[in-house]
Amino acid sequence: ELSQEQQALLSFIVEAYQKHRIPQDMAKKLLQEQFNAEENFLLLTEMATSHVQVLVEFTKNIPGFSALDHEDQIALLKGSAVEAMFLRSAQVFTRKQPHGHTEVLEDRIRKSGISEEFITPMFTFYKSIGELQMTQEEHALLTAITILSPDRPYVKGQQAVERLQEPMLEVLRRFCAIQHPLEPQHFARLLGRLTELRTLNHHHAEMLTSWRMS
Amino acid sequence: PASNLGLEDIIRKALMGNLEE
Repeated sequence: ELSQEQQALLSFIVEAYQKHRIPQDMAKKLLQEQFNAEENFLLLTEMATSHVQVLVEFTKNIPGFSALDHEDQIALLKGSAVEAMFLRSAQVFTRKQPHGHTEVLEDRIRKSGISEEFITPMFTFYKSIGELQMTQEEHALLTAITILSPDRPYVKGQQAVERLQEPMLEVLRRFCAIQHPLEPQHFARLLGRLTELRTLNHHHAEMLTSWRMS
Repeated sequence: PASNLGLEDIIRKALMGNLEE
């Protein structure tokens, strides 16, 4: 079972995660089918910016984060923004959408000028997240755990970050055991997705370069 | 890397609470 304190932490994180999301009117724009390459580029850039702003607002709610060294806060966010973005996007592609929406979104991404070698791993990742049928709680916790990775470049106070990350990992571990009693490997699988995210993150800078050139 | 300059800027602004900018 979750202790009272852990339950409170979980509720708090989930509420913050649900509250801080991309503005709906921007998300709606994505579904308008009329777009040329330039509009597409601008919209995806705007979305990415909004993603980061929302991520920062969510992160400010993580207990203890604001007490970390200010430059460490930036290093953590900078190191995790891309991974958190992929995690959030994965939700869009795995949630049941009204008919045709997923196809429009996928088409928009495929026509964005990003080369196929980067697109394929991205959709493979979305698929592997979809297979886990993650709950909102798992998404919120996994995002918080990703942000609180002590081994990001330029983080000085690694132990302070670890002290914030560990309770999140423990809540996620227990939550998985409660929700998936017949799947003892579920927690390990979730953590495995973090490794996949690292790979996507690693290729992201390369992807940006190729996109800009295109 | 240059590709990260924009990102850091957005993060710093958002951390300071200047979301409107």
